Amino acid sequence: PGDSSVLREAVAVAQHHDAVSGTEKQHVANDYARQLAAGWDSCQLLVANALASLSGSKENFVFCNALNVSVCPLTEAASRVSTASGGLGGLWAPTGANAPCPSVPQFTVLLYNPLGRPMSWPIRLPVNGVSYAVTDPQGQPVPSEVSPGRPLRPPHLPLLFQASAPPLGFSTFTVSRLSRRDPRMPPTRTRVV
Amino acid sequence: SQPREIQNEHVRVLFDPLTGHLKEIQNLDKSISLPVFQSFYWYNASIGNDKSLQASGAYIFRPNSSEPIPVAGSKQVSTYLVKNALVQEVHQNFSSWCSQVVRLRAGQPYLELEWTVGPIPVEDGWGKEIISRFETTLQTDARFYTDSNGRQVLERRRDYRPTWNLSQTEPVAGNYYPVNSRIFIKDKKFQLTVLTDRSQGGSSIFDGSLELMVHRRLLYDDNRGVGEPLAELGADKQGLVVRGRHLVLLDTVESAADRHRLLAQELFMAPYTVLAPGGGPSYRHG
Repeated sequence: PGDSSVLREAVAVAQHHDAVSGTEKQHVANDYARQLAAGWDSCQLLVANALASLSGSKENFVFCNALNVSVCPLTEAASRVSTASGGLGGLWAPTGANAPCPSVPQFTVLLYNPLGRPMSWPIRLPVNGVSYAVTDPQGQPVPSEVSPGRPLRPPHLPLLFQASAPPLGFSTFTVSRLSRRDPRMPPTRTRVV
Repeated sequence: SQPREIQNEHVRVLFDPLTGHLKEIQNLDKSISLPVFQSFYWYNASIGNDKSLQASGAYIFRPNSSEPIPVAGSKQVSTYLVKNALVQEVHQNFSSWCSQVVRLRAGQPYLELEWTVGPIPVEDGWGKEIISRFETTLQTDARFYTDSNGRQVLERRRDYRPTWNLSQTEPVAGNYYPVNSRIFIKDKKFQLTVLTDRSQGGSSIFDGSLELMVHRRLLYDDNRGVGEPLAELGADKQGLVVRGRHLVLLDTVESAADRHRLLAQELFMAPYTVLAPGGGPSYRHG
């Protein structure tokens, strides 16, 4: 069962002017963050259940909270040869840098759009393959690129593609890695100067 | 050799071939261009002086000089360019603790600056307040515009208050205002708007300029009740590293709002990405 009241409580506490403006002592700031993180976790369970019900398929939904610093165990693992490791029980896998993620040859990306108008949004996911095939909810191919990261940076390069989602709705995109011999493998077109 | 330019259908961005800094933004749809220099600086946080004992702290922003210090020092910015069908970006390295990606995605009519700042070094014993500053040729006549509390955009005038006669004692801090979603400067024809992905302090300290404070690390309490300096540490006990984005739009004054109003909503209520291994069993209702 998901529960949004934990986040509601945390946000209610964070109405205090200290939380809004950052004028609290450090240990208080840490506690605000702890409460908000606990609220996020239980809300993500709620969102996962809703997505399973709406999309009609059970999934280990993963919320990569550190995508802004290119950390997402699922997409980074999805490029390796799949091993025997099974998925995690239930609808929802814990997130976090060391979350055990099944190694799968492909993964799906769901984009939820909270605005009341159609939205196109750039997706940027850390991967360590060099080429992927992305298809949209209608099964149509979506242009994608694996952009070389900074020289001498860790091997996780960003996979880029433009995703669109309907008003107050979500779209599901399927991403699968192309082997070097795959005829769909486009020539690398990225220049780094 | 430093990269010269990146572009997409709507925008072209030129870089200074010698210093690697942003040099000009061109709106290709409207055939307008504006020289824009952008870089990172830091204000030296005051610890109190003969005029006032007030130190910079969690409640108070008070630099000890009106002149901020360039993060990159006199060095040029080291850069490299990435180009493919979906994105063109210039990675700029201002220092070991300050970098930025200037990004143009296919089809987007704005420039994205993804900045990463921290851990702010304080071994020199100075608290630092880091800003991203834009300098243009716009004749702004001491005016700039910020949305205070996200409700409405208010006109701000340097060293002036509409409701009382201000005798300015803090030439920088006295001109800083809350920015929740956007700050812009304009002249009679063009407007440069910067959208923020979080609340920041912002100002226009001299005509044609615009600045936003992206990070702070201080060493003294400001004696207003917290009882400790604003010096948040990360899990590694180093100063916090912060990453964020500024979206930069150049447009005519008449049509600037069309763009920034919708884009600010998208930034504030950004779509949410959820991932899954795929191929799970069907979900039976009930």
